[in-house]
Amino acid sequence: LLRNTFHDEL
Amino acid sequence: MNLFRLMGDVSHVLAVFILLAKIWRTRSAAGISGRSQILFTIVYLARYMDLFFSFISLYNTVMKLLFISASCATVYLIYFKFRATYDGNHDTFRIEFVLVPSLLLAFIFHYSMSFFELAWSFSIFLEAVAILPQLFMVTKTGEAENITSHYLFALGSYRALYILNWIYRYYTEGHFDPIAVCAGIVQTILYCDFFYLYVTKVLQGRKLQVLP
Repeated sequence: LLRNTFHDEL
Repeated sequence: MNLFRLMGDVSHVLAVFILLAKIWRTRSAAGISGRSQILFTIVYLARYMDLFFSFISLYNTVMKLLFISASCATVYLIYFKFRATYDGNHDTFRIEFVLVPSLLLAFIFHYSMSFFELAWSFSIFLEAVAILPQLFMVTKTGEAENITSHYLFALGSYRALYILNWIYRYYTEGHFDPIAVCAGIVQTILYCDFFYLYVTKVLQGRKLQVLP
């Protein structure tokens, strides 16, 4: 899956 | 940050405080599912572990601390301070039926095989179904106090607003998070039945009665 491991949402 | 996400977070904070205030003021946990609150505490602990080493913004950090502390405080009030008023006979949903599938899904769908990413996915999937014990309890008791209905409405609205936030972010910055979006849609769908009852009953000033 898309590798957006930067979680800026709560 | 956009208005949808901000309204979503405000709705979420509102839900958390409605519940805490209700239990604290009435000194009673009647009608509240302690099991759902335990699941929410697990959700926040699993998702906000990065609190201690990835600083995103003061807002982000404050909100994470608030959700963790408020959910722990709620569990404490239900199972310790006002334990005598906890309605264990109607709060019987087997939470392992949501914990295990969430864990399995986290091992299938995640963004990286790191502990924190698995914990994050687990918390996303778990949050989608964390309200089930509470909804189950409302159907078992056949009704919900008005204040509990307001709590559920605010809690359901939070993720519904997040869906609008994801649509907005997709079109403005191309941001797309399939795990959060899919789980968020499932989570919001679970509230639809309740939303219908809330709008047709509670907003007309009547008590929320789940037809037996």
